[in-house]
Amino acid sequence: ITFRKRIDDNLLDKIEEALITSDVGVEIAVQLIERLKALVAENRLVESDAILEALKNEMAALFPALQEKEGFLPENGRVPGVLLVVGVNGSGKTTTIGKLARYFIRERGKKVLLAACDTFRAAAIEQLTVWAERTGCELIKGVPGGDPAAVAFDALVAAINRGHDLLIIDTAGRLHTKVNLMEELRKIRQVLLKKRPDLFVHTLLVLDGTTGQNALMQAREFNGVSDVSGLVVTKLDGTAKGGIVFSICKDLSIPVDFIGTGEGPDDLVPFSLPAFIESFFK
Amino acid sequence: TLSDRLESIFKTLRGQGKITEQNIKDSMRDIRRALLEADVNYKVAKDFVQKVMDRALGTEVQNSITPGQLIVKIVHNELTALLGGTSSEFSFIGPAPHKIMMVGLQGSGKTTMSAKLALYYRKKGKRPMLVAADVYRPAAIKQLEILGKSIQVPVFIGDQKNPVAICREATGQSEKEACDLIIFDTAGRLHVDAEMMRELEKIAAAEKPNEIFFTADAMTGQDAVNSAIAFNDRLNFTGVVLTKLDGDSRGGAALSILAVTGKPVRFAGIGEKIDQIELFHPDRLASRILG
Ligand SMILES: Nc1nc2c(ncn2[C@@H]2O[C@H](COP(=O)(O)OP(=O)(O)OP(=O)(O)O)[C@@H](O)[C@H]2O)c(=O)[nH]1
Ligand SMILES: Nc1nc2c(ncn2[C@@H]2O[C@H](COP(=O)(O)OP(=O)(O)OP(=O)(O)O)[C@@H](O)[C@H]2O)c(=O)[nH]1
Ligand SMILES: [Mg+2]
Ligand SMILES: [Mg+2]
Repeated sequence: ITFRKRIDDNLLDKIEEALITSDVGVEIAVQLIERLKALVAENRLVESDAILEALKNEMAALFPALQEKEGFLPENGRVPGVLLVVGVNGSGKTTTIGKLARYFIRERGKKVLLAACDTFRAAAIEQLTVWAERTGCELIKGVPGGDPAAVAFDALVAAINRGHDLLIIDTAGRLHTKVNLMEELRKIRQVLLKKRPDLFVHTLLVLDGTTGQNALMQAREFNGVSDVSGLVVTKLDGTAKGGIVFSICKDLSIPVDFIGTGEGPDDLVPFSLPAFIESFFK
Repeated sequence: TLSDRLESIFKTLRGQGKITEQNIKDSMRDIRRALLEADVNYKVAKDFVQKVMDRALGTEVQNSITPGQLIVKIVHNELTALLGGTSSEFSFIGPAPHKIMMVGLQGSGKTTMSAKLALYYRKKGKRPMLVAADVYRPAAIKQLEILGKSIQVPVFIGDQKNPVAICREATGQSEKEACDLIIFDTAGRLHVDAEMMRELEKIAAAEKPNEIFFTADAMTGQDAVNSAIAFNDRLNFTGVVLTKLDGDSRGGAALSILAVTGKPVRFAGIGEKIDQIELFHPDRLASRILG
């Protein structure tokens, strides 16, 4: 977008369009436009060239919680740490786990164990098995159709006994509207915490970057049953912007931990708020 | 709901006197907002609301006892018409074997939908064959193999690493097996991946499928128009299938895709099980978009 004119309604309309087509949502787009109007009224924003910078600053100022403040993992030796990976069907959970394994093994020198707790979908276990082989880590699995909570329990026991730093649990995709499936997820988490009450469980909600306003519904429901600690937004190597994270941050204060930028094991980028905001206006 | 919102607005307005043209124009803001909240694309929503406004200004809205309800009725009718009118069974043209090619972004539901279509047509007396042309995703071929086995539909697995060659080989094999419907499952891909889009063009050119179904996730947001336009420009797809409609996303992406490509939505995926597919119902989606 080029802003070589004065700040008028036409310019603000263009900005509104840019925001809404990034899936930021009407409410937040309106909120940001109101902030810009206030700055103009206070004479703190005069040049149209300055409006883009002002907008970026407002986005960063309104959502500081998007950037994870504490460390992503327990660094005080509280092992094993558990990453419980959840989300709706097809969002990129299994692939993200492969990338996380690569990241933690290669970049952070951790000993990682994977758990194949999607016992429902065709070839889900086979798919995760390929990722375990690719990244060089062990995998705990059950039988197709088995109880995911039982596999999770076995995996935690294995992680404790074998001295793993990190246990990453793959779960079946599930729509947040399916009450029984959401209860199954609650049970998986409870089983882990029952085995070890002081267990560090970081629940990662994997969101497809192309998702629209429904992402907020997803975040609320998954948060309700599994206390979401962070988001991974996938498929941002396409043309989608992932603007839905702003509403989720505003409503639930959940940060974004990583973004997915492709289908290979190295296509995972730790989240950076300035870089993310920059990408909106490319 | 939009209906409630408009009703309460017009109730207040009527209390202040006659409904004016300006009142009707102002109510378009609420309609546009409802569409955007339902994930309808920004430009599509703008054009659509303009159409509705022209309709509303030309009718009895101003004299109606329930102007809000009447406007919503106009919106619903316009939406339903845009989405395809009455849902219609479509049939294959020309002699068998007929071919369906599934295309779309990653994770949209192509593999599952391929199996669903195979079962749907098997129940209708066809002899389908599934073709595993995704050589990239780990265990994708295994996934289709397991699904095919569960519905007693043969799955062609080439020994080639090249999807174009696999599809060629499958078509040859289908003649031997007397299959009259071939369903090609392809790998998910980004519309901005030139090489992968080229691969689809090659498969389509070689196989000349009767139907190319763009598979879209019902929860897709504003980006739906970008991928739909790109896939349509490259492949001129013949239809759209909308998946994961068993969730609570409003489904505005479907309107966006229809508006920018003009291609009809044929089927709806309404669950994870292989029998959870139905013909697309435009009026049902219209109600869903309006909330
Ligand atoms: N381009 C791109 N594709 C991705 C990304 N992450 C995942 N994918 C692709 O998205 C598709 C779905 O990924 P999966 O990992 O199977 O998703 P899932 O959430 O585990 O799916 P279910 O278990 O069926 O719910 C695959 O084709 C992946 O390669 C990403 O960041 N970019
Ligand atoms: N609830 C629900 N889930 C669905 C529906 N259609 C597909 N799924 C699920 O969505 C996920 C992705 O489906 P796939 O068939 O693997 O998607 P795909 O397009 O083949 O994925 P790629 O090949 O990686 O691009 C799986 O978990 C499916 O079970 C549907 O209509 N409803
Ligand atoms: Mg998975
Ligand atoms: Mg597939």
